[in-house]
Amino acid sequence: TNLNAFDIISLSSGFDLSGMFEDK
Amino acid sequence: MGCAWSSSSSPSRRQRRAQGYEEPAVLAAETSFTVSEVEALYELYNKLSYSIFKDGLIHKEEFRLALFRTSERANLFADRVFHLFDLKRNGVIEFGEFVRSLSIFHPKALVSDKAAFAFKLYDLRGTGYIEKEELREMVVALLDESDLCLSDSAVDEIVDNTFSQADTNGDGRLDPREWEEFVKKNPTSLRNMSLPYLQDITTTFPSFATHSEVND
Repeated sequence: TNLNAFDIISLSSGFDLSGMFEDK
Repeated sequence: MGCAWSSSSSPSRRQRRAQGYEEPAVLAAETSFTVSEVEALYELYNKLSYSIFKDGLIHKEEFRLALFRTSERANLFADRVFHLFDLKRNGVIEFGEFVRSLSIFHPKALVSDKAAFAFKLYDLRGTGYIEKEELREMVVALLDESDLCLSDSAVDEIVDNTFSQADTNGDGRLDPREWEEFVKKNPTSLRNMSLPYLQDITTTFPSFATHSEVND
């Protein structure tokens, strides 16, 4: 496979800080 | 923890200033944000920092709550981001730390700053290198988080292939220079380092921007 490991881990929800900007 | 109080020229503008509060003009001078954007971020910061502990400081549980809508969900990457935002390493994110760290996520921030931040994120053990075992650990963590299944051999192959591209001196670990070269060739690896919301922060939090007394 030619998948890049850093591309894979960059998909983590832990990096998705947009939740901070959304009303709960 | 105690809180200090300060007031602006008008008593009606009196606001509580939490420990670690820094003047927006100072933070704007050091970051990608304007003064009114820093003020808007203070509104966001206040919202987050009073969500559980009511002390004006962002604790890890409040950070998780903001990201995942639950304070219980542990996530390797979110915990790494929290750790790096916590520049003083005192277990909480103060306002100045919040603004300075978020600035790196601004779409217009320097790619070199984003790359340096990501390097620290991925250097799990703080050795100054991204080691193959750390990368493997992170891939496994992502797979666990996403319920995707890959065999151990497939994970090994992905990690080995990535290292064969990035580890140009072949010593089995990535140093900052190798990492910077790698992300130049693979910019999508930094996709998590840009947050489009930051370009419109005063629109996202218009109530504060409307009341701002500062002209940028």
